[in-house]
Amino acid sequence: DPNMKAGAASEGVLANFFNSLLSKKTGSP
Amino acid sequence: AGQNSFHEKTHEFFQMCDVENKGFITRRDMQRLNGELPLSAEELENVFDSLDSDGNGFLTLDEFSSGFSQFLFGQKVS
Repeated sequence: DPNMKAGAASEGVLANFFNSLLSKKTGSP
Repeated sequence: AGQNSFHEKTHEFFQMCDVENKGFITRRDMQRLNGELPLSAEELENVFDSLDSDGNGFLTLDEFSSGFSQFLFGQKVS
């Protein structure tokens, strides 16, 4: 099931992505 | 108030990806973030696939926002 694979892989990567956006936003004055 | 700032942030992040202000994000837009975010091209591809819930190759603000809220509030749909 390709959906399952995508879902399993995505959670950490998504968190990573949004964390990066958040720190990019606050990290550069 | 919390709802408001959530929408603001969502919009802000959306526009960081949608630099041309098209109203949607494509795979190419996502790959452009490769140099700006500490994520590999493959990871960005992965992010795009998981956010693009209808799989049409365009990431709308709605899709983006639901992914973001999943991340923020940890709502898992299983």
